Amino acid sequence: IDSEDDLLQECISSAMPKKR
Amino acid sequence: PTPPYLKWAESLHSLLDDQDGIHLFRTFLQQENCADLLDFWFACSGFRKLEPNDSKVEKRLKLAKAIYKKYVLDSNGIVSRQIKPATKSFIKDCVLRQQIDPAMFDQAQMEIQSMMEDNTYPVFLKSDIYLEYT
Repeated sequence: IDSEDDLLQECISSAMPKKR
Repeated sequence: PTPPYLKWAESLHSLLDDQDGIHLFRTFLQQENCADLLDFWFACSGFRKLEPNDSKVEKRLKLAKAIYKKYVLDSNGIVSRQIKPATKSFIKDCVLRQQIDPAMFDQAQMEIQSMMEDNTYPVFLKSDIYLEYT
């Protein structure tokens, strides 16, 4: 089970642009 | 071609569209103790991108609660202080009623974005950290 922090971090990362 | 760091000065979106730009802006915000503004902005985008189909309902609810708890609920937090009371009530209501909608953080994200566009972003463009980078 993901902790809330892991879930948040995953969510934030998913919105970031991928490498140029 | 225009170097990336010059593009960053065109708009907040140009800055947030570039990994190095995000990294530098976040370092600046950390110095100002307001990196949560940026994390919240990306958390809202990430939440909106979750497809109802490829993500379990419980996961979306858990994530909505986590975003609410970390950024909206704490009335001393930088994000909470910049979001209008009506917007906070709306989010609280969605979480309490478990009415999880992909757009439930959109208004709050817009308010934080406007605040960054009017305030932290122009200050960043004049900051030592940006000028040294360029």
